[in-house]
This record gives sequence, structure tokens and C-alpha cells, in this order.
Amino acid sequence: MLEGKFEEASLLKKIVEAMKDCVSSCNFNCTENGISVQAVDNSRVLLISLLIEKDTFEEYRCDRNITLGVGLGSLSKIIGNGANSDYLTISADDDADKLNIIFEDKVKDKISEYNLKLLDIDADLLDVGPMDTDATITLPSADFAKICKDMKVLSESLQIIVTKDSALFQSVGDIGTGNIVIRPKTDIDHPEESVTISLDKPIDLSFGSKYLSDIIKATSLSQKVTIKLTDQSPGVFEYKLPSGYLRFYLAPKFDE
Amino acid sequence: MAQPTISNFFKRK
Repeated sequence: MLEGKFEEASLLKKIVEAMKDCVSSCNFNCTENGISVQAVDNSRVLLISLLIEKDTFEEYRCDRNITLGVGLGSLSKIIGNGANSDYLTISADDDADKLNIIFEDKVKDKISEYNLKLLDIDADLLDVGPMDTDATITLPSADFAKICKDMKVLSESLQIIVTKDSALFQSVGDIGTGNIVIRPKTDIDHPEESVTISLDKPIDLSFGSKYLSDIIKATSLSQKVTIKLTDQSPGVFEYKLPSGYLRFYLAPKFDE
Repeated sequence: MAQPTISNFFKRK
């Protein structure tokens, strides 16, 4: 039996919204420690890794490991019916063919209950970690989203060049070029506005703008995003949850 | 530019 109660429905809403446009369905692997998902987008360029640790939940129990195959579009529709501030409880029996979803309004005496039909999903798991990292950038997630949107008007690719004291985001396209430089900054009054760059080795990598557009749909999950870059390796874009994370591993592009 | 897939970097478990 799995039972997990979120303090606010908004958290699961944000997680599903961040994933559903690149992955149509995925397995939720539930253990006593929490819920994890690994899924690859249809073009197999972007890998999503989600961990919702037990401590994220107001209440959590999982007596036996179970795998729940979930259509994210369908889950999104059902979750959309609840208010952001509702308690949201998901539950499933050990051999369940459906996921039970309950919203509880915190003010009104109102409980809404839904069942989502589960899917049988046959998916390979990839071994992603741990990876070496040459450069790590942490910046406000909204700033990163704006950079990706702004650069996308120019080109299908975004080049990220990291040196000791700066990160350069550059796009070169038919209509022209653009570049945005960010430097480390410590903001004591507003720590969420700080930018950090740590570097073992300079980095010059290019990523598909289309996939970055999918990644930044996670912006509302966390005020900060951490980008880990390694030469000739997938970039890791991490949004922290209250306890856990949503990570995107994006394969870089190369000159032909 | 060429776009490799993620399977080019990670092995199956």
C-alpha cells in the first residue's frame, strides 16, 4: 500500500507541469524512502530524473516497493481539478490498476476523489551517475528561463561558455547574434538572487534551444537552478524540491 | 550541429 499526502496540491501540479510536455507517460517507482521517476523524452535527447523524498510529504507510507505507470497528460488533467492550497493525497494498493487521488479543501468541508487508470510501461533505466563536473553555475531560475527564451529567438542552439569568472550564453543565427554574460554575485539580503560559478576546467558546450524550453517549465519549482557542465557530456539542470529534486540531463550538440 | 541522443552517454542499467 502506498499513501502520500502533500501539504499543498501545488507541488505535484508544478512537478507534472514541468514534465508532461517532454514525457507523455512514465513509471513512478515508490519505495519506503519516497517516489522516483526516470524518463526520457520522445526524441531521446533529454532525460528527466525526479526524486520526491519521503520528507516532502506531510504523511507518507509505502509498505512494499511498487511501480505505478502514469500518463502525465491524464494526471495533469485530474490534478488541475484541485485547488493549489488543497491537501493532495495519492494512494494505491500493492497490485493496483488505478491511482487514487484525493483533494481536501482546507477551509470548506469538501473532499474530491478521483481514480486515474494506470498504464503498463516498459522502459529501460539508464545509469546516470555519479558524474564528474567541470563547471557548476547556480543562478536564479527565473533569470535562466529568461536567458533561454531570449536566446531562442535567434537560434536553435544555445552555446554556454564558462570561464573562471563568468558564464557566457551565446546564440548565433540567421537574423543575428546575441550574448548574455553573468558573473558571480553574493546578495546577502536576497540570497535567492545570488549567482555562483565554480570551475575546474573551462567549458564550451552547445544545447538545443527546444529542449531548454522544456527544461525551464520547471522554473516555478525552485527559485534557483544549478547547472552542472562537463566537457562532451550531458548538461545537468537541477531544480531542488523541499526534499528531493527534479533534474534534466540534456545531451549536448556537436559540430558535424 | 549534430544532436546525439542521451543513450550515447549513459548505459542501460
